[in-house]
Amino acid sequence: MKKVECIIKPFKLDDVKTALSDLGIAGMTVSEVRGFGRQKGHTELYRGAEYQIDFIPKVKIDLVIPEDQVNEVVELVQKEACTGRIGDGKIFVSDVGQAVRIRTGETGPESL
Amino acid sequence: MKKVECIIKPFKLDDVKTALSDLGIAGMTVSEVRGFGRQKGHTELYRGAEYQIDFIPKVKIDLVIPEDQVNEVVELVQKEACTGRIGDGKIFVSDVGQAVRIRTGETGPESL
Amino acid sequence: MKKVECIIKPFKLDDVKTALSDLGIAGMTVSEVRGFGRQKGHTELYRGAEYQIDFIPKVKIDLVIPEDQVNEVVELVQKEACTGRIGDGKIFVSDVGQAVRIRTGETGPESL
Amino acid sequence: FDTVLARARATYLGLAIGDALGATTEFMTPGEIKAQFKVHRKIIGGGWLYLKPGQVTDDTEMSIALGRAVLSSGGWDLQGIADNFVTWMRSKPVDIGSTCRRGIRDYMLKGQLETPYNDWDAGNGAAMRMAPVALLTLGDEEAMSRFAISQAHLTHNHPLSDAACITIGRMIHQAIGSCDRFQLHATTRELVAEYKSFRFNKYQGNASSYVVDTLQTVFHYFFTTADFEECLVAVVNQGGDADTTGAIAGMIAGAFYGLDAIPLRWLKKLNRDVRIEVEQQAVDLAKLSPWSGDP
Ligand SMILES: Nc1ncnc2c1ncn2[C@@H]1O[C@H](COP(=O)(O)OP(=O)(O)O)[C@@H](O)[C@H]1O
Ligand SMILES: Nc1ncnc2c1ncn2[C@@H]1O[C@H](COP(=O)(O)OP(=O)(O)O)[C@@H](O)[C@H]1O
Ligand SMILES: Nc1ncnc2c1ncn2[C@@H]1O[C@H](COP(=O)(O)OP(=O)(O)O)[C@@H](O)[C@H]1O
Ligand SMILES: [Mg+2]
Ligand SMILES: [Mg+2]
Repeated sequence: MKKVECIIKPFKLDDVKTALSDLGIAGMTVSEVRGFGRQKGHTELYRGAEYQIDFIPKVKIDLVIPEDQVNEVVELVQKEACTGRIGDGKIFVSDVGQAVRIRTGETGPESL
Repeated sequence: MKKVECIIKPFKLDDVKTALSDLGIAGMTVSEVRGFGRQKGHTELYRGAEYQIDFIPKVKIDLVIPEDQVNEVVELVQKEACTGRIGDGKIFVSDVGQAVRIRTGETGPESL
Repeated sequence: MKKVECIIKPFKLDDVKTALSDLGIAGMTVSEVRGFGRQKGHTELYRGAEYQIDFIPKVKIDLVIPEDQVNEVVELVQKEACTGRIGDGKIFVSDVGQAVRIRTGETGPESL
Repeated sequence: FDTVLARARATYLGLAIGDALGATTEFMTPGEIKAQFKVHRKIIGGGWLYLKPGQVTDDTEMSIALGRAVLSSGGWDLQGIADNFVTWMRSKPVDIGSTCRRGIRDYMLKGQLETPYNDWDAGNGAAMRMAPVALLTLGDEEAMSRFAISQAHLTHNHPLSDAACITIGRMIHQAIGSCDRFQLHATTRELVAEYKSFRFNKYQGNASSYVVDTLQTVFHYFFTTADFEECLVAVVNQGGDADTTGAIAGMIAGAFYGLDAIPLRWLKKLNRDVRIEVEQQAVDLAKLSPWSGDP
């Protein structure tokens, strides 16, 4: 099994979720994170001085899927989350050795 | 070493922490995440129309432990976090190559 | 490629980011987490009784970097984030099999 | 043959009504149901899926998808059924079981029409789809058994699930053929003889989605009640996988007690489009079956 970790612009979450559900994928875990990179934060006025906010809010999607579906999922997320502007984000794929569905104790790809 | 990543119902956090501490495990890192899956969010009324919230708050526990404790920890978390109702969550186990305790520079399982 | 996951005291974020940028590393993803470990939370007064908050706010930095930079980065983060007091945090290194820059579709270390 | 058509409609309506009624109490325990409803006997929606009153779930929707494929091909068409399952999955249904979802995805991604054997496949997701299979094959038990297994293996490959599907099919055939309840009981005893775990004479109250628990619940309440309404109310108040135990009890009780035994208040509450479609499918499927006498 593989974990596909996608860091994307927050407004892209719905598009990505919809595209994944067309692939029959509805389970995932999402968190709000702060991105630092080449994309610059906006400036804010604070007590009369302009400050550059140096991080950008991003959303991180963690999806654990069977190994044979990785290429298709990575391609789909990249296509949906892309705007062509700096800061679109990253996709990282890593290995998952074991998985368990807490409700039933099922293990392996059947637990996903 | 292995990372055991547990996505559980928020009210189960204390039960799981207590059970882990009985195994002598007190160190872990916890974050709040949003879960998507079969479990439905509740509906909210907004400007006279009913909307289904499509995510469910979950809590994610990240625990890095020595490899030989994995089976026992996975079994314990599954047992404690289980309610038998949809949405109980998942446990994912993956490999950790190096670990460092920042305070002392110690590395390997002694740093956990 | 490797993922270097650093759990540090929140006030150390700027020092760590500055030191990393001196190494030419500007891209990372940061999240707020709760740490449990040997460091005790402060006590709060609530309805006349003192309660121990049992977690400590931490910041988690996720950095994906080429494998040959790992030792240097781990050493740098450990040095910058260290105060010598309990609760300084941990660094965990794990494997990343694939990486993609969403904006361009670039893969591998060039996407980082 | 008109009696057959009426009982066919009662079978399919029983499935939809049991699904809609039981969905309210799905995943609840008998104690929780008692505390909240005293006795749950109205179609009111709600439940863990936040349903509208009369709305059905995957039990009925997958059956409808199966029936549509068979009817548009004029006969058994496994690939057509699989395609319809994919279309249904992508229509964002209110619920999909995890085992069903996996099987449908594997067909969508690799064209797989039979999922490999799996210890974890002893759920009731295939058994709940037996109504259209039984109606298509009235008069031909051998065809019913073959089709039952072939549609089951799209998502569930396990001997307990296979045996459950065939037994449900046989009971629907016998009930539509106006057998008596001793005959139906004898059919359940044949299942128990083959797989002892299905024994239900000392019912323990387990009503989970494990196909053994599901059928024990259905059989226990079917044989200890005297009409369609009493049977379904008893089953759904046991909670657990209540929409599916309700749906399966509804199929068998519908076939056995007939249309007139279905409470009018439940018929009226059932979603109108669903009601029209299942009644039409029931008639069209029965007319395709050997019993219709059509050449
Ligand atoms: N090396 C890295 N490790 C982890 N996350 C990163 C890394 N580099 C960038 N990111 C994440 O990707 C986001 C986009 O990166 P950025 O450099 O702004 O744009 P782009 O990927 O379009 O070149 C950042 O906001 C951050 O969340
Ligand atoms: N493929 C997946 N990858 C990562 N997290 C997942 C995945 N599937 C489910 N989850 C997480 O597990 C939680 C429970 O999943 P759900 O489908 O609602 O119930 P259950 O696990 O009981 O079948 C979700 O809210 C989500 O946080
Ligand atoms: N086994 C572990 N797995 C994951 N995170 C851990 C683990 N142990 C500790 N942590 C994280 O490291 C932080 C510091 O740990 P603590 O035991 O308080 O101090 P120290 O590392 O200085 O001995 C904790 O607040 C928690 O966020
Ligand atoms: Mg259902
Ligand atoms: Mg059900």
